Amino acid sequence: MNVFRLLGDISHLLAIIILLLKIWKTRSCAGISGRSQVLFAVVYTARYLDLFTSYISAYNSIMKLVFLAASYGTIYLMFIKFKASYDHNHDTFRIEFLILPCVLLSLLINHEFSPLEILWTFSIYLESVAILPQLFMVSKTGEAESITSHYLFALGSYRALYILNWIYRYYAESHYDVIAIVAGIVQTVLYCDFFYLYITKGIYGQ
Amino acid sequence: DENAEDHDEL
Repeated sequence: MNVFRLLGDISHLLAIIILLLKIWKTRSCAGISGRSQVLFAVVYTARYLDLFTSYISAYNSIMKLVFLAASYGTIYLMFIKFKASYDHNHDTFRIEFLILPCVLLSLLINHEFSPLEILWTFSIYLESVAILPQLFMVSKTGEAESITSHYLFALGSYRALYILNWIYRYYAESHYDVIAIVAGIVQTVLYCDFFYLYITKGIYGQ
Repeated sequence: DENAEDHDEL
C-alpha cells in the first residue's frame, strides 16, 4: 500500500458516498445514468468474486464489500425507491456496445484462461468504459448538477491516482500488470474533457 | 513479473 493507492481508494469511496448521499438527500436520481450504475455493479460483481477464493487483507475485503453494497444500494435507490425520478429518456447509451467487446477482449487478452481470471479481466475492461453512458447523458442534457460533477471528479480521480500507484509500484516493487495499466489509462483519458470543464468552471466561476 | 492470480488492488 502506498499513498497514491490509498488516495485513489479514498477518492473512489468518496465518489460512491457522494452519489448515495445526493440521491438520498434530494430523494431523486435525476441526471444519473442508471446504465452506468448497472455496469459498475457488473464490474464489482465480476471482479470481487475472489472474495471467496483469496484473502489479501482485512482492508481489501472490507473495501470490496463496501463497493459491492454501495453499488447495489445505488441500484436499489435508482430503480426501486426513487424510480419516478429516474431520467430514462436521456439515458439511452447502448450498453451492449460496451459489454460485448469487453467480453470478447477478455477472452482474447488475459493473464490466464481460467473463469475467475477472465471475469477479473472483463471487469477491468468494462470498468474503463462504464462511465460512458453517464458522460453521454451529461453531454446530451448539456449540464450536470454540481453534485453530479463532484461525483464524476472523484470517480475519475481514482483511476488517475491509480496510475501514479502503478508507476510507484513499477519502480519500488518491480510489480506491474499491463492489463490494469492500459485499461486504467483508457479510463482516465475518457474523463479528460470532463476534468478540463470541471477545473475551468470551478476556478472561473459559474 | 506479472501475477495472474494475485490481484491485490481494488
